[in-house]
Amino acid sequence: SSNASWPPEFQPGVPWKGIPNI
Amino acid sequence: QEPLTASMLAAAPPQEQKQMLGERLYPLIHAMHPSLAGKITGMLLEIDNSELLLMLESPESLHSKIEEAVAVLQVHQM
Repeated sequence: SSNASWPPEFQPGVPWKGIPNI
Repeated sequence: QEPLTASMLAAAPPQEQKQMLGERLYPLIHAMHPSLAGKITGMLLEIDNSELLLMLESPESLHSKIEEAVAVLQVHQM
């Protein structure tokens, strides 16, 4: 089974909740 | 819309930088893959900002990255 929440979905106009640059 | 530059990005906080890149990438990706655009953009945002900037300047490399991401997504979703 796979991790269905990956990758986080980008939506225009919605603040990005993914990882920032390391 | 003026092109996004490294100095514009550097002036923003890290989370905001990804947002700025995502806002530029999303319409380009949406034109190719409307149903997967959000997921593909999310995947590509895991790439280094400097590389993402180069991709925005080079449609050819962006397109090949998008196709790569679609292939990964399709395997992932199986």
